[in-house]
Amino acid sequence: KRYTLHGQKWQHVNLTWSLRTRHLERMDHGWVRSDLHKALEIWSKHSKLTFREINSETADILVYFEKGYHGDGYPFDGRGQVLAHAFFPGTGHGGDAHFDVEEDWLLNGEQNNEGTSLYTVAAHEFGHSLGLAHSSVGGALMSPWYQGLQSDFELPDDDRLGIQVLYDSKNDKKWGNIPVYRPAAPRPNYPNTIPPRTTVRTTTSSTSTTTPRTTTTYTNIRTRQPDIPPANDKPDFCNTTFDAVSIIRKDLFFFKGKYSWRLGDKGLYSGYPALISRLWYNLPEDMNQVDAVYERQDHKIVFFIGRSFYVFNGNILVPGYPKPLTALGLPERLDHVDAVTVWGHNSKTYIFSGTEYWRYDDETDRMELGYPRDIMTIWKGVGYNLNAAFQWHDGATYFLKNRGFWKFNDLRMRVEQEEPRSIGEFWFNC
Amino acid sequence: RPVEQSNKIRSPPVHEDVYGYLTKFGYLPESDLATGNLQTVDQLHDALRTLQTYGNIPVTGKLDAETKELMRKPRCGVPDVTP
Repeated sequence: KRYTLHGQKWQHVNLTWSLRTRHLERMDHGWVRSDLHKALEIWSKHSKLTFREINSETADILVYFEKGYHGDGYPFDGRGQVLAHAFFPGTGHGGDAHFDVEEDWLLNGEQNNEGTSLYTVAAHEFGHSLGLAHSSVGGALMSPWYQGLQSDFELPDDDRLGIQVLYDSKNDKKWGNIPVYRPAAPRPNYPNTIPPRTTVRTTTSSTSTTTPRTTTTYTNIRTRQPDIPPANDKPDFCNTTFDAVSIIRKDLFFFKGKYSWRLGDKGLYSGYPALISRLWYNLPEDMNQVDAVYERQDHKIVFFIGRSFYVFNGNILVPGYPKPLTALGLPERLDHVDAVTVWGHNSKTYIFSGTEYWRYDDETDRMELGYPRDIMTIWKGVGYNLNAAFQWHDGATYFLKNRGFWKFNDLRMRVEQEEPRSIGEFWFNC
Repeated sequence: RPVEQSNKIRSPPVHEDVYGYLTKFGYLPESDLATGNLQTVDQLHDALRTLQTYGNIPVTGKLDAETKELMRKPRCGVPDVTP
């Protein structure tokens, strides 16, 4: 009595998924995508898996709503009994999940005993998409029978063990060269608990790769907690704008001046802000700020500073960099970049500066023709002269300017609300 | 519209539905069209026992009320017993 592995598994952990909207006239695509995203998070939370939504048939996991016979040899039966099915990892249908469009699907945690929770059923079906078959353990998510919506759902042990046999657990994560900061004691909750502002001194010679900036010798970040610079040095995240923001190795990094904050799934890591130079080596000594940062689809990390850009493999600067912005195909006249992000909608890289934006194709390494364009042409409601842009774990793109941000709705192609919301309140609990 | 029965209880499975259900979800081998549904009664009892184990209900090998109830429940379309 336990989970059952079905043999195949994905040979890569950074999976892509895409909702195909055939038969979806009656349902709100935004809520459907949100429920699917949350269902996938159940599995990524307990494994090395990551899921990125793209708008392409080439995604690893394609999600369809189908009716009756739909060409895969497993016809649906109308409302009741069979709710959905999914295919184990592999080519063709491999990984795909099909939902019976004739069911009465409840979205976004709606409660009513007549309908069926899409979130719950999707969580189960994605277990198949990842290589889990049914489990006979009572209460397991991979039990064949629908068990209703549990709002505070936590993955049962049987399912968690099954997925970790296939894709390890998150804690084993090898994060390239960036040291994963995991304090010995469980991290206290919260972003608004600022760690004590002490300086860390060592009597032994520093292992730091950069000469200490002050008479105090700091312990190198690679061996211990990030340095805690003297109080008067550090910016206060409740009282500042930000130069750049990006998701790097699944954590959310905010950059200001010479420092960065790092937010994980449980909030702000203690010991931050840390000097950027402690995580990314060989940035210019006289650097006052970074203009934009993003993690490429090949997981290299790109910093834009003035007229140059720097490509890092983990902490290490890739040989041959920095290069001028013109090497990307940006015009000579550009003296800086404001924001860069990969747009989940089409996996293209968008570069913003002033009132203009460009579209860059990471796969062909070329700036696309027909650019620059005015930001307002498609990014309705987003202002000019941005500070940052990034795609967050919920699949939406966020644009930051001054101390506010807009959440962009890919389907409506406009910001969710005209008035920007406070960055400090939303991300730092100010 | 007539009030739908709660939990979408479908009409109770009748004899061929039992074979259909057990075959569909992998408890009985696909019937061999050349020989038709010649599964033996023993095969049926074994299949019911496996289903009852999967569904965490008393394992009787018989098509009793709890088993019929289980077979009416909404579920995933992927077979439980995969070759």
